[in-house]
Amino acid sequence: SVNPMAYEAQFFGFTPQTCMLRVYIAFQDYLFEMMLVVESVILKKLDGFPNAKISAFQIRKSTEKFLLFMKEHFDKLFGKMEEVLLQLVLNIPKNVLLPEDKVHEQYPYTKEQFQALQDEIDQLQQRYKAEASAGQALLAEIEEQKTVQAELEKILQWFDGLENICRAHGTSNFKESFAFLTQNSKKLQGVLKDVEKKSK
Amino acid sequence: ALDESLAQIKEYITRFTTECQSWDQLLLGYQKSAEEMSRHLEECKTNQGYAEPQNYLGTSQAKVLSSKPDYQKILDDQGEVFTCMELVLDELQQAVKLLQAFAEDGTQYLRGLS
Amino acid sequence: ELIVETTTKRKQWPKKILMHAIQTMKGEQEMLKLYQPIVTPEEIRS
Repeated sequence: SVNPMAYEAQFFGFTPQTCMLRVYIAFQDYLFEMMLVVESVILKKLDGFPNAKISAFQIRKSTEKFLLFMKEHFDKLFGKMEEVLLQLVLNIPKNVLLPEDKVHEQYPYTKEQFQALQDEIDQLQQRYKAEASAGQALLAEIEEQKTVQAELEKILQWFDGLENICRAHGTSNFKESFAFLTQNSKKLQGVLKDVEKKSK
Repeated sequence: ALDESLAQIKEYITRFTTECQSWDQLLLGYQKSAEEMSRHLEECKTNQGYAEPQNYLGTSQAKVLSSKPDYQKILDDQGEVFTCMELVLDELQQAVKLLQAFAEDGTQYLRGLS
Repeated sequence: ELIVETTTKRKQWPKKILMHAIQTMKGEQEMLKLYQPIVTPEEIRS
């Protein structure tokens, strides 16, 4: 089955398979290079034997045979090496968390829990705004109360003023003064009647 | 086995492509939120934070605010006091004028008699 | 390429997202601090 080795790719920045492939290609390129070098050395040595019955074409054929032989062995050995490297070196054990994922070790949040937190934050913000608005409303009411209080105090002052005027004119109690005035008027009425009678 | 591997590879390609797109969308979403928030903050600073008030229902002061008296009515009710005082003072003035007139009449009569 | 691209995003995008999320939250906090609801007192007729 295909194993993408994604966690390893997250750590290394490349997939282990790509790494092994590049190592393989490097080895292979080197092998081809070496074969060419070996072939050129043999061809050079062959120049020193003009009577040799071996042609350059045969050398080339042998080189190709040798290359095939080496490649087969190399492929077999590389296969084993790749297996070991992928399992033991370019591998992150199942129990290991990379540093960037450490946060998920102890506090795994579900989508619902995250949404619940978001909702709670939104609610708190709304409540804060509502409380701030209520505070401002209370301050506005205090201003209204001050206005009303000033008006009511004006009324009280008016009554005080009235009382002061009355007192200044010798009348502190309207009821008493009025009763006194009425009594005196009645007395005067009595006196006038008396005088009228005596005059007649 | 090859077909199976190919099918698996195709499935991985689809999954990883979708995941990539999801990551990009998520990042874009948060980026847009941050940009919008910056814009709102600038607007708010321009307005000096002034805003429409929220509903008071459910706040800690809801009871106090909902029991707000009618201050205008309290003041308007004082009008009755003034009306009453006007009537009283009018009556008082009339009564005193009457008594004054009586006093004058009486004085004149006695002067005449004398 | 796709595996590397996806896993790079798994590693790096959360940091960027966190940065934007923090910026958003700080903005929200500041906006709350600046929040000044206007409640005008009612006109009281004398």
